[in-house]
Amino acid sequence: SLRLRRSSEKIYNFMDAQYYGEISVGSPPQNFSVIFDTGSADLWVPSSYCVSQACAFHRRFKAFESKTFQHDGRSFGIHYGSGHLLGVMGRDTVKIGDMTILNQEFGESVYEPGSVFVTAKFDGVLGLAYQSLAEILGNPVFDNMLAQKIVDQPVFSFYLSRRTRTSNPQGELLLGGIDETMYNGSINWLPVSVKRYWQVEMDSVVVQGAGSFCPSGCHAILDTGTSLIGGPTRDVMRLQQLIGATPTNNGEFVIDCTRLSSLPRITFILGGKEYTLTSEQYVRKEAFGINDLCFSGFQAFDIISPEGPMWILGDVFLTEFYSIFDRGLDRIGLAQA
Amino acid sequence: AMVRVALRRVPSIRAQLRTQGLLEDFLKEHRPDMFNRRYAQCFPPGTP
Repeated sequence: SLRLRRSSEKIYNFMDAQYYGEISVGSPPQNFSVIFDTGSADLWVPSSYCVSQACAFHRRFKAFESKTFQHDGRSFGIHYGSGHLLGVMGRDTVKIGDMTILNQEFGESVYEPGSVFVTAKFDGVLGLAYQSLAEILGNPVFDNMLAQKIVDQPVFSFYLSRRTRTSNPQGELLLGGIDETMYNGSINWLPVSVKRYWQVEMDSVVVQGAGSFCPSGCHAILDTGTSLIGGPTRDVMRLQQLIGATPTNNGEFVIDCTRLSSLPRITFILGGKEYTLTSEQYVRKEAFGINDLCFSGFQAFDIISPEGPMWILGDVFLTEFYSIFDRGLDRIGLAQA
Repeated sequence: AMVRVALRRVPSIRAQLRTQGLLEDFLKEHRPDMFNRRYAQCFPPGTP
């Protein structure tokens, strides 16, 4: 039951995922758009046998058309609020760009519950966390890339742009290296504290002129599969007050867009280095009719872990800082994007 | 031995549901407390 519970948490969070890219599975290749998620470790795509409404809106894997497909025989389930995402496991060739990964374990979902995936713009998920987080037995994709010596360097890097209308690319994942054109200044390296998520120790979170949170240190996860910054309820509720955010019926927090210039800066201190977000960076503006709505980029997550209180640094943070995930030395690099 | 994967940014499912006026009903139907569970590896026994 712990395993099911663990994976259930992944699926819900995809409500906030925003960035996706293309991969292919099978021979000849069948294309899918997937979230490249550092907060999970499995690869799954919809199956051609999927009977759910959600699957009708997405590309589905046709195992019978792939010459390299190997049936696994095991099923997998991802518990999901009022239902389960159910699937079967298999192995096949996966291509990402020009790179070919052989015998990759992956899941084909045959039942996707509820309405979430009807709305999703992506077909599936490709997890980039450590193997200990994987639900599907076998190596996660990047582990297989390392085992098959497909990449020279055991690192991957994310550039995520928040200026989607004008920027090209809107984001970039570089597998096997670091793109020096995507950041300014030097890289600050942080050791991974627990090899499960991409988890590091955080020194503190400081609100300009109003005190700090986790003053004696806490842990943070860098997660490309979510958009917000999460933290313990007690801290985040106080943080929402300090930035003048008020709750909605949906558990979101809105801010008066005209007040943005007066809001404090918020600084995350990691490895002794300050990572500061201005209000323009931590507030999310979303068009709503003819107006913009401003949402707080912070969300309460109570995470009970052996390491104590945890924060989640999602896209709101990662759009400002180029991030490098180094499996060779088990460390995360951050630099000004 | 490197590959660049272009990423596209799209509105999140949450943003789309909100725009369509479906978010509140969705959250009622799908137990919002589940949102907080994603990262919890081991709730102590008896945790509500």
